[in-house]
Amino acid sequence: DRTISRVKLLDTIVDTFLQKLVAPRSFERFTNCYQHFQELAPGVTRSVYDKFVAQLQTSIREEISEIKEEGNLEAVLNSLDKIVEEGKAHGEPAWRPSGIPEKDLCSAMAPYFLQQRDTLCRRVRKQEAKNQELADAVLAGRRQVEELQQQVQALQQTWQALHREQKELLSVLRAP
Amino acid sequence: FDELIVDVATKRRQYPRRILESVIKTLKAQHE
Amino acid sequence: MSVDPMAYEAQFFGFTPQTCLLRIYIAFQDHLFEVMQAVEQVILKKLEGIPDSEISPVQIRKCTEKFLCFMKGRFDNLFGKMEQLLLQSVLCIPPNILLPEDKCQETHPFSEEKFQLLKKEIEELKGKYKVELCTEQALLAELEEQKTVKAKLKETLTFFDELENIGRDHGTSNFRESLVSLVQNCRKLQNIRDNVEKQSKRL
Repeated sequence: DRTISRVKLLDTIVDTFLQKLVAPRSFERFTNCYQHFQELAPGVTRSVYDKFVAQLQTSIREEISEIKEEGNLEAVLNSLDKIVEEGKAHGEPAWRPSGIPEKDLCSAMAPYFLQQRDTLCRRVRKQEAKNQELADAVLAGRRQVEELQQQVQALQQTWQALHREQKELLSVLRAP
Repeated sequence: FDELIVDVATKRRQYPRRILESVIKTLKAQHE
Repeated sequence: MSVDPMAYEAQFFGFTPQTCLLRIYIAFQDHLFEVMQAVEQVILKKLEGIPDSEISPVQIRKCTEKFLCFMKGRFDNLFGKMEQLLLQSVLCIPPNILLPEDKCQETHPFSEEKFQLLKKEIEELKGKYKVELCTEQALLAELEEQKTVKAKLKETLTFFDELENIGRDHGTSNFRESLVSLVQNCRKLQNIRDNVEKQSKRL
C-alpha cells in the first residue's frame, strides 16, 4: 500500500522483525536450551527470558533510531516519498544514467546551448538588418558620388571647352 | 565495489551541476 | 548472479542500500550477541546464589551456544526477509521515478548526435556573426570614404560655382557666351581692320 510513508514502513518492518524474532515457541526453546536451569529456577528463567526479549528489542530499536539520526534517514525517506508522489503519474520506466557521462550530460547542458544559439540567432539577424541599412546607405552614397562626379565632369568639360575657345581667341587676337 | 558505486553515484549527482556552472560561465564569457 | 548495484539509489541516498542493510545486520547481530552474553552472565550470577547447584558454567555456556544458534538461525532467516522488503519498498527508487537532478533528461532529452549538431550550429552562427561584423566594418569604412569623396567633389563644385560667380560679378553672366561673343567681335574687328587696310592700300 503506497500510501504508507517509507519511514512508517521501515518502523513497521523492523517491529515485525522483532516480534517474529522472539515469536512464541522461542520461550520453549529457551527453556529447552537452559533445561537444568529451568528445572532449578523456573520463575527466574521466565524473568531472565522476558528481560532478554525486552533488552534485545530496546537495543535494536535504539540502533534503528541511531541509524536514522546518523543518516538523517527520516528526512531523506520523506523527501523520497515526495519525489515518488510527484512522479507517480509517469507510467513508463524513467531515464537512468547510461554509464557514458558525455552522453548523459547532453540533456543537462542542452538548454544553455539552445539559449546561446537563440541569442546568437537574434544577434546575427539584428546585425544583418543593420548591415542591410548600411548597404542601402552605401549604395545611395555611391549613386550620389557618381552624380557629383558626373556634375564635376560636365563642368570640367565646359571649362575645358572654354579654355580651348580662350586659346582660339588668343590665337585670333595674335593673328598678324 | 561499494565505494566505487557510491563514488560514481556521487559524481553523477554532483558533477552535472558543477559542469553546468563552468559551462554557463564559459558561455557568458563568450557572450561578453 | 548479477548484483544490482542500486547505483541510482546510491545517487539519492549517498550510500548503497545494501551497505546500509549490512550495517543494520551487523549492528543487530552485535546486539543479539551482547544480550545473549548478558543473559548468560545473569544466569551464572543466579546460579552463584543457589547453594550446591550442579550446573557448571561450561554447561551454561553450552546452553547459551545452543540457544544462540537457534536465535541466529531465526535471526538470519527473518533478516533476509526484512532485507528484501526494505530493498523493495523503502530503500528503492521505483523504475518510473526520476530524481530531481535528472529532470532535464525527461523534459528535453538530447541525444549526443543532436547535441553535436547544436554545437556545430552555434559555431556556424558565430562564424556568420563575425562575417556580419566584418561586413559592418567594411560598410562603415566605405561610408566614411564616401563622406570624404563627396566633400571633395562638393568642394570642386563650389570652386566651379565661384568661378561662375566671379564672371557674374564682372558683368558676364555666362562666361562661355561672353567668350563666344568676344571671339565673334574680335573676328568682326579683324574683318573691319582688314577692310580698312585694303581700302587704305587702294587709296
